[in-house]
Amino acid sequence: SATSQVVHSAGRKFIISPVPESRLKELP
Amino acid sequence: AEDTGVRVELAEEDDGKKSAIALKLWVEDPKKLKGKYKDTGVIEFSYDLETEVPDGVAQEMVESGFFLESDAKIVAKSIRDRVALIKWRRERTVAPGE
Repeated sequence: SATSQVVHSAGRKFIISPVPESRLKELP
Repeated sequence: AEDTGVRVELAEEDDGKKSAIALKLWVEDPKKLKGKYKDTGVIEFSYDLETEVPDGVAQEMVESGFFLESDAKIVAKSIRDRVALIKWRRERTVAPGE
């Protein structure tokens, strides 16, 4: 999924992008 | 910093001067949280080192639907640990001439 953006009512912007595979711990 | 299962890192180079810095946060180990966060992704946001508190940002993330209220404390702690490290490094990086 591509990058998306959520703006909180207080005005802060959150930019969401996929977690790179390398960053995820080895799941069982 | 303690491994809370939530990872927070700098999203940009820290020049040591500006108060607002970009951070990125993601769930590295979902098992350590109460909610189910299979694909929350990396959340990048701006954080003002001088005026803001981690708990406020964590609450905004809960209100924005990224995390459950029950996980707000873990998120806040993860942000607090990273912010403390940034501030600690800044104190130790004395600019030439200072």
